Amino acid sequence: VIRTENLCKSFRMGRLTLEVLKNVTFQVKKGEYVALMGPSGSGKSTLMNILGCLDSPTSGHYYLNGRDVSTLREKELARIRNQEIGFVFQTFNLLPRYNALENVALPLVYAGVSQRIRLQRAADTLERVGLADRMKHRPNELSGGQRQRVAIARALINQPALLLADEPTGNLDSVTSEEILHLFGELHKAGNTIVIVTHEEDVAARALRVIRLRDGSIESDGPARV
Amino acid sequence: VIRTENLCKSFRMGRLTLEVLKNVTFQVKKGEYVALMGPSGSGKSTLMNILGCLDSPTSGHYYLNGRDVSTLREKELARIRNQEIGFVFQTFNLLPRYNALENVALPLVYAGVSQRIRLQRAADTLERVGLADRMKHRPNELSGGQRQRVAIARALINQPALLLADEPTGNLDSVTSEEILHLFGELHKAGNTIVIVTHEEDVAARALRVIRLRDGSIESDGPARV
Ligand SMILES: Nc1ncnc2c1ncn2[C@@H]1O[C@H](COP(=O)(O)OP(=O)(O)OP(=O)(O)O)[C@@H](O)[C@H]1O
Ligand SMILES: Nc1ncnc2c1ncn2[C@@H]1O[C@H](COP(=O)(O)OP(=O)(O)OP(=O)(O)O)[C@@H](O)[C@H]1O
Ligand SMILES: [Mg+2]
Ligand SMILES: [Mg+2]
Repeated sequence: VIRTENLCKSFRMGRLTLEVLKNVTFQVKKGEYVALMGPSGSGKSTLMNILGCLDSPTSGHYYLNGRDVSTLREKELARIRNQEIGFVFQTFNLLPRYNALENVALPLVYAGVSQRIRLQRAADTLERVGLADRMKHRPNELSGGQRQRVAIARALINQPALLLADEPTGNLDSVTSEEILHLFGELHKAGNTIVIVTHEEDVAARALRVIRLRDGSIESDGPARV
Repeated sequence: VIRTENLCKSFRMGRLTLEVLKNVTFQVKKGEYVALMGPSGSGKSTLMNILGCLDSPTSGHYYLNGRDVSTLREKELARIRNQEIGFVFQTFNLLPRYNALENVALPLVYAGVSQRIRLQRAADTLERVGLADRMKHRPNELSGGQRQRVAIARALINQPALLLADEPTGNLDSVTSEEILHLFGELHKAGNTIVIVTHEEDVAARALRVIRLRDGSIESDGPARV
């Protein structure tokens, strides 16, 4: 479902060019569960943004379901981002003036779902991440781990074919993490594909394969150690 | 150095009152290293904000170095926040239009240190958290773990008598976490006091005592398991 070919990404800072991804080449088949690991600053979020069609590479190719993403128009990219991909951001990216329910329901607005059904599905999903009693809270009325779970619920609400989760348990205690990883496991059992960035070996152990980045290149790519 | 007495904190949401901290009473002596743990939403950040003089309780007392914080004027609170306390926020709270160096130097502006010395000390501190080559980057040009380290550097730059760190390693890989915890260990050896919120047992193991919150109350308070 994912195929990258010599993906490079660099940022210009004044006269300097910072190479952040260097010839990243790998594939993820439909239904795989992959952990992406590596030191802070190694390029994981940058790679995830490209996989999520939120950013484009400086050079190289990204094929999503066989299609070269650089050839797709913005309208099609928006449809893909909304209906095929669920993205949990490392910094959550919730809308501050909307409450948890409204934030989680947002992907369904684009999909043209009626308001009554949107709010019902958002409520169900929030319940599944343990936030049944926090639905009317806005982000600044939520704890760090609660905001993270709202971001997770928003990514899951469409039952996406591809879930991209950037450090989704970083602010969660172990019991709550288990609940979230269980939900991811269910999504995976339903045949969907998961790529999860994590710093924790025991979270990575839930995946079947670990890709490790170092300084923007793939250092290793193999089965998760059990 | 810290003494709380029946600390209560509640939030009003429309006609509901949400009790978030309930009769929290404990002491921390000078030079202690305490881990504060508990499930997501249990009140840790809310308690930390009160300890850091950033918020006041709904009822109860907080004595910092023997002085009832509720009796202090804003000018004195600002001086304490700036010169006696270092605070690492769960959400970093960096200034987006300033680069890493400027963000880290900020506490020294208030302390009246000259610009040349401020920037020198900020550079040294950034080097100690492994960000020597990221000093001119602004927050949106940094990875999640790099932003976290800038927030840590800003809290450490004054060598504060009291360090309050809210999940400071949540976005860091294990090698980088070790480096940060080593720095905290050095601050502690120099006689300073540390309270660190963490979800990770091995981070808590570096502290000498663990206070666990559940639903806003202290569930347990005892030595860290080694
Ligand atoms: N807009 C930008 N301009 C310049 N450099 C950038 C920019 N965005 C990211 N970087 C740099 O790119 C590198 C990779 O960033 P990225 O966010 O992908 O790291 P990461 O692996 O997700 O790290 P972490 O584990 O800390 O979240 C970092 O060194 C960062 O400083
Ligand atoms: N401004 C607010 N209005 C209403 N409720 C709030 C507000 N701020 C926090 N809360 C609630 O207070 C509770 C405690 O929040 P707090 O941020 O202290 O939790 P925490 O222990 O730090 O959690 P986490 O581990 O997820 O960071 C949460 O249930 C949260 O929903
Ligand atoms: Mg990242
Ligand atoms: Mg918190």
